[in-house]
Amino acid sequence: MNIFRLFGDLSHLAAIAILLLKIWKTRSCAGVSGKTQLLFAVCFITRYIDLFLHFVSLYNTEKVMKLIYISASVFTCYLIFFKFKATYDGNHDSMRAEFLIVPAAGLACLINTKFDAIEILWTFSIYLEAVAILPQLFLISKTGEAETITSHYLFAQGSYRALYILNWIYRYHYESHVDTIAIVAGVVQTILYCDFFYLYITKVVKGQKIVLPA
Amino acid sequence: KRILTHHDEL
Repeated sequence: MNIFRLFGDLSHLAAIAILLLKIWKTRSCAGVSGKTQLLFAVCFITRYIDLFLHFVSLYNTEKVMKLIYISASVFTCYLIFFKFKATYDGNHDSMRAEFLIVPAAGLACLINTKFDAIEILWTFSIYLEAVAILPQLFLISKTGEAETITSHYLFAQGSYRALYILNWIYRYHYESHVDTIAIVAGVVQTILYCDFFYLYITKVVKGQKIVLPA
Repeated sequence: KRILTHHDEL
Protein backbone atom coordinates (compact mmCIF):
# COMPACT_ATOMS: atom_id res chain seq x y z
CA MET A 1 0.00 0.00 0.00
CA ASN A 2 1.30 3.49 -0.85
CA ILE A 3 0.05 6.99 -0.15
CA PHE A 4 -1.47 7.38 -3.61
CA ARG A 5 -3.54 4.21 -3.37
CA LEU A 6 -4.54 5.08 0.20
CA PHE A 7 -5.80 8.52 -0.80
CA GLY A 8 -7.33 7.04 -3.95
CA ASP A 9 -9.41 4.60 -1.92
CA LEU A 10 -10.30 7.33 0.59
CA SER A 11 -11.39 9.61 -2.27
CA HIS A 12 -13.51 6.79 -3.64
CA LEU A 13 -15.11 6.20 -0.23
CA ALA A 14 -15.71 9.95 0.07
CA ALA A 15 -17.45 10.03 -3.32
CA ILE A 16 -19.77 7.19 -2.34
CA ALA A 17 -20.49 8.87 1.01
CA ILE A 18 -21.09 12.31 -0.54
CA LEU A 19 -23.61 10.88 -3.01
CA LEU A 20 -25.41 8.87 -0.34
CA LEU A 21 -25.59 11.92 1.94
CA LYS A 22 -26.84 14.13 -0.89
CA ILE A 23 -29.66 11.76 -1.77
CA TRP A 24 -30.52 10.96 1.85
CA LYS A 25 -30.44 14.58 3.15
CA THR A 26 -32.21 16.20 0.20
CA ARG A 27 -34.45 13.12 -0.16
CA SER A 28 -33.94 13.58 -3.87
CA CYS A 29 -31.77 12.07 -6.60
CA ALA A 30 -32.29 14.95 -9.02
CA GLY A 31 -29.20 15.44 -11.16
CA VAL A 32 -27.93 11.94 -10.39
CA SER A 33 -27.69 9.34 -13.14
CA GLY A 34 -29.23 6.08 -11.95
CA LYS A 35 -27.58 4.28 -14.86
CA THR A 36 -24.10 5.30 -13.75
CA GLN A 37 -24.84 4.02 -10.25
CA LEU A 38 -26.15 0.74 -11.67
CA LEU A 39 -22.98 0.39 -13.76
CA PHE A 40 -20.82 1.02 -10.68
CA ALA A 41 -22.77 -1.62 -8.74
CA VAL A 42 -22.19 -4.09 -11.60
CA CYS A 43 -18.48 -3.17 -11.57
CA PHE A 44 -18.11 -3.90 -7.86
CA ILE A 45 -20.08 -7.16 -7.98
CA THR A 46 -18.18 -8.54 -10.99
CA ARG A 47 -14.82 -7.36 -9.62
CA TYR A 48 -15.28 -8.69 -6.08
CA ILE A 49 -17.09 -11.87 -7.04
CA ASP A 50 -14.47 -13.82 -5.07
CA LEU A 51 -16.14 -12.50 -1.90
CA PHE A 52 -19.16 -14.63 -2.73
CA LEU A 53 -17.33 -17.67 -4.06
CA HIS A 54 -14.97 -18.59 -1.27
CA PHE A 55 -16.09 -16.37 1.57
CA VAL A 56 -13.16 -15.91 3.89
CA SER A 57 -13.65 -14.28 7.29
CA LEU A 58 -13.33 -10.50 7.21
CA TYR A 59 -9.73 -10.76 8.24
CA ASN A 60 -8.47 -7.63 6.52
CA THR A 61 -9.55 -4.15 5.60
CA GLU A 62 -9.56 -5.01 1.90
CA LYS A 63 -12.44 -7.47 2.36
CA VAL A 64 -14.31 -4.91 4.45
CA MET A 65 -13.74 -2.20 1.82
CA LYS A 66 -15.06 -4.50 -0.93
CA LEU A 67 -18.20 -5.21 1.09
CA ILE A 68 -18.66 -1.51 1.80
CA TYR A 69 -18.36 -0.68 -1.92
CA ILE A 70 -20.85 -3.36 -2.94
CA SER A 71 -23.41 -2.63 -0.24
CA ALA A 72 -23.16 1.17 -0.57
CA SER A 73 -23.56 1.08 -4.36
CA VAL A 74 -26.51 -1.33 -4.17
CA PHE A 75 -28.10 0.84 -1.46
CA THR A 76 -27.59 3.95 -3.63
CA CYS A 77 -29.37 2.21 -6.51
CA TYR A 78 -32.18 1.26 -4.11
CA LEU A 79 -32.56 4.93 -3.08
CA ILE A 80 -32.61 6.08 -6.72
CA PHE A 81 -34.88 3.44 -8.24
CA PHE A 82 -37.16 2.69 -5.32
CA LYS A 83 -37.19 4.99 -2.31
CA PHE A 84 -36.81 8.33 -4.12
CA LYS A 85 -37.93 7.08 -7.52
CA ALA A 86 -40.29 10.05 -7.90
CA THR A 87 -37.30 12.41 -8.00
CA TYR A 88 -35.32 10.32 -10.51
CA ASP A 89 -34.75 12.32 -13.68
CA GLY A 90 -35.32 9.43 -16.11
CA ASN A 91 -35.88 11.69 -19.11
CA HIS A 92 -32.40 13.19 -18.95
CA ASP A 93 -30.73 9.95 -17.84
CA SER A 94 -31.12 8.69 -21.37
CA MET A 95 -27.69 7.39 -22.43
CA ARG A 96 -28.08 3.77 -23.56
CA ALA A 97 -26.16 1.75 -20.92
CA GLU A 98 -26.12 -1.23 -23.33
CA PHE A 99 -23.73 0.76 -25.54
CA LEU A 100 -21.28 0.67 -22.64
CA ILE A 101 -21.90 -2.82 -21.26
CA VAL A 102 -21.76 -4.79 -24.53
CA PRO A 103 -18.43 -3.36 -25.82
CA ALA A 104 -16.88 -3.74 -22.34
CA ALA A 105 -17.98 -7.39 -22.23
CA GLY A 106 -16.78 -8.02 -25.79
CA LEU A 107 -13.42 -6.36 -25.20
CA ALA A 108 -12.99 -8.32 -21.93
CA CYS A 109 -13.31 -11.54 -23.93
CA LEU A 110 -10.77 -10.34 -26.50
CA ILE A 111 -8.17 -8.54 -24.40
CA ASN A 112 -7.51 -10.11 -21.01
CA THR A 113 -4.64 -11.54 -18.96
CA LYS A 114 -6.08 -15.06 -18.75
CA PHE A 115 -9.14 -16.56 -20.40
CA ASP A 116 -10.95 -17.81 -17.34
CA ALA A 117 -14.27 -16.76 -15.83
CA ILE A 118 -13.00 -14.78 -12.83
CA GLU A 119 -10.35 -12.98 -14.89
CA ILE A 120 -12.84 -12.14 -17.66
CA LEU A 121 -15.27 -10.75 -15.07
CA TRP A 122 -12.50 -8.72 -13.49
CA THR A 123 -11.43 -7.36 -16.91
CA PHE A 124 -15.07 -6.58 -17.81
CA SER A 125 -15.38 -4.71 -14.51
CA ILE A 126 -12.25 -2.67 -15.25
CA TYR A 127 -13.38 -1.74 -18.77
CA LEU A 128 -16.92 -0.95 -17.60
CA GLU A 129 -15.69 1.26 -14.78
CA ALA A 130 -13.69 3.31 -17.29
CA VAL A 131 -16.90 4.40 -19.06
CA ALA A 132 -19.45 4.06 -16.25
CA ILE A 133 -19.43 7.80 -15.50
CA LEU A 134 -20.55 8.67 -19.06
CA PRO A 135 -24.32 8.54 -18.34
CA GLN A 136 -23.74 10.93 -15.42
CA LEU A 137 -21.71 13.36 -17.54
CA PHE A 138 -24.30 12.99 -20.30
CA LEU A 139 -27.11 13.84 -17.87
CA ILE A 140 -25.28 16.97 -16.71
CA SER A 141 -24.76 18.05 -20.33
CA LYS A 142 -28.49 17.53 -20.98
CA THR A 143 -29.68 19.44 -17.90
CA GLY A 144 -26.94 22.04 -18.47
CA GLU A 145 -26.02 22.26 -14.79
CA ALA A 146 -24.84 20.28 -11.76
CA GLU A 147 -25.67 20.86 -8.09
CA THR A 148 -22.57 21.84 -6.13
CA ILE A 149 -22.77 18.70 -3.98
CA THR A 150 -22.97 16.58 -7.15
CA SER A 151 -19.86 18.39 -8.45
CA HIS A 152 -18.02 17.44 -5.25
CA TYR A 153 -19.14 13.86 -5.76
CA LEU A 154 -17.80 13.87 -9.32
CA PHE A 155 -14.53 15.47 -8.24
CA ALA A 156 -13.94 12.79 -5.60
CA GLN A 157 -15.00 10.05 -8.00
CA GLY A 158 -12.64 11.31 -10.73
CA SER A 159 -9.76 11.91 -8.32
CA TYR A 160 -9.83 8.31 -7.07
CA ARG A 161 -8.66 6.82 -10.36
CA ALA A 162 -6.33 9.77 -11.04
CA LEU A 163 -4.61 8.95 -7.73
CA TYR A 164 -4.50 5.29 -8.77
CA ILE A 165 -2.47 6.35 -11.82
CA LEU A 166 0.09 7.87 -9.47
CA ASN A 167 -0.05 4.62 -7.48
CA TRP A 168 0.69 2.61 -10.65
CA ILE A 169 3.66 4.89 -11.49
CA TYR A 170 4.92 4.41 -7.94
CA ARG A 171 4.51 0.62 -8.10
CA TYR A 172 6.12 0.43 -11.54
CA HIS A 173 9.13 2.30 -10.25
CA TYR A 174 9.55 0.71 -6.81
CA GLU A 175 7.89 -2.71 -7.13
CA SER A 176 8.27 -3.45 -10.85
CA HIS A 177 4.52 -4.03 -10.82
CA VAL A 178 2.58 -3.53 -14.07
CA ASP A 179 -1.09 -4.26 -14.64
CA THR A 180 -1.44 -2.93 -18.18
CA ILE A 181 -5.19 -3.47 -18.50
CA ALA A 182 -5.96 -1.55 -15.28
CA ILE A 183 -3.52 1.22 -16.24
CA VAL A 184 -4.88 1.78 -19.76
CA ALA A 185 -8.50 1.69 -18.56
CA GLY A 186 -7.64 3.97 -15.63
CA VAL A 187 -6.05 6.53 -17.94
CA VAL A 188 -9.08 6.49 -20.26
CA GLN A 189 -11.38 6.85 -17.23
CA THR A 190 -9.46 9.84 -15.89
CA ILE A 191 -9.31 11.53 -19.30
CA LEU A 192 -13.13 11.46 -19.43
CA TYR A 193 -13.15 13.68 -16.31
CA CYS A 194 -10.72 16.28 -17.68
CA ASP A 195 -13.46 18.55 -19.01
CA PHE A 196 -15.30 18.35 -15.70
CA PHE A 197 -12.10 18.84 -13.67
CA TYR A 198 -11.50 22.08 -15.59
CA LEU A 199 -15.01 23.33 -14.83
CA TYR A 200 -14.71 22.23 -11.21
CA ILE A 201 -11.37 23.95 -10.63
CA THR A 202 -12.37 27.17 -12.39
CA LYS A 203 -15.93 27.41 -11.06
CA VAL A 204 -16.89 25.35 -8.03
CA VAL A 205 -13.73 26.24 -6.14
CA LYS A 206 -14.72 29.92 -6.53
CA GLY A 207 -18.16 29.14 -5.13
CA GLN A 208 -19.91 29.31 -8.48
CA LYS A 209 -22.22 26.62 -9.76
CA ILE A 210 -21.34 24.56 -12.83
CA VAL A 211 -23.59 25.68 -15.67
CA LEU A 212 -22.74 24.23 -19.07
CA PRO A 213 -23.30 26.32 -22.15
CA ALA A 214 -26.68 24.98 -23.22
CA LYS B 1 8.41 -6.22 -15.28
CA ARG B 2 6.20 -8.60 -13.30
CA ILE B 3 2.75 -8.89 -14.86
CA LEU B 4 0.14 -9.63 -12.23
CA THR B 5 -2.46 -12.32 -12.68
CA HIS B 6 -4.04 -12.08 -9.22
CA HIS B 7 -5.20 -8.52 -8.57
CA ASP B 8 -4.24 -7.02 -5.25
CA GLU B 9 -5.94 -3.63 -5.74
CA LEU B 10 -9.54 -2.56 -5.20
